Amino acid sequence: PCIQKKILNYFSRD
Amino acid sequence: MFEVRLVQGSLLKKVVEAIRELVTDANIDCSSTGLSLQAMDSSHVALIALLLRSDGFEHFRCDRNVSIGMNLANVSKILRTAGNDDIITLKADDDGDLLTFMFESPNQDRISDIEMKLMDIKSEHLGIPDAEYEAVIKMPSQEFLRICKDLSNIGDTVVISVTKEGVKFSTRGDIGNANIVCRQNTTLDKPDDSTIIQMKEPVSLTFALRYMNSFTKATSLSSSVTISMSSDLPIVVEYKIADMGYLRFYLAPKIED
Repeated sequence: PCIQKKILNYFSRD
Repeated sequence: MFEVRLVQGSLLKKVVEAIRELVTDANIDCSSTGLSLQAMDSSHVALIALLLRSDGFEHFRCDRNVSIGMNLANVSKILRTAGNDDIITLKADDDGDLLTFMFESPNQDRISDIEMKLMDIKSEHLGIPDAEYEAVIKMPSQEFLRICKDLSNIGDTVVISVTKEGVKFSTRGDIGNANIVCRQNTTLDKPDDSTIIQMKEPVSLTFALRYMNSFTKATSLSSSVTISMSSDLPIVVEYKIADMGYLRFYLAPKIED
């Protein structure tokens, strides 16, 4: 039931 | 010219062992500030951030900012030939494609040098904003290692919940459920054994235990670990590197579908 979020959902590309 | 000398060479060995499971190839960015590394795991779920400040090195020369691209499995093979008490020097020429490792035994009776071919790695650099976390837990790193290892016998994910009662690590699996609660415990004569919980808001997040277990490969770097959580941010698992910097692991949470 849980989906794994990606780190790119939280941190922006420089 | 890039040349740095680290008296406590074992720190470099420990750092590489701590990250090589998650990251295959990485750039070490060298500047007058020190050495830093930022890398994502291949699934883009976890981010590693390493800082080794220049003042922690006995000698630190970096004439211009350079990125040194390396395969961490190869670095690990090379560092395994260094003794735990060895002094490690890293050297590279400007525009060169080799990094030289020099290992000196403490009494200088054995000196080895190994040249490693460098790689051209295109890596994405992510901006990590400064954040005020809702809950920050400082606990013995051995205790965190044990919790992650024990819970992996039962389930694949861990729910970390911080309330004013303490921090609860929970998992569930086919054979049943498990909960481990750690309460604040300030041992004044042994601060390294303390568990300190700072909480602004209760927070509860779910993470893959496979990644948490991988982060605990850094346990030997520090007697304590700091875990920072906010409801809408990746968790930060930080191991301080004595007087030099830190190794931080960011992990995106799992959320309800």
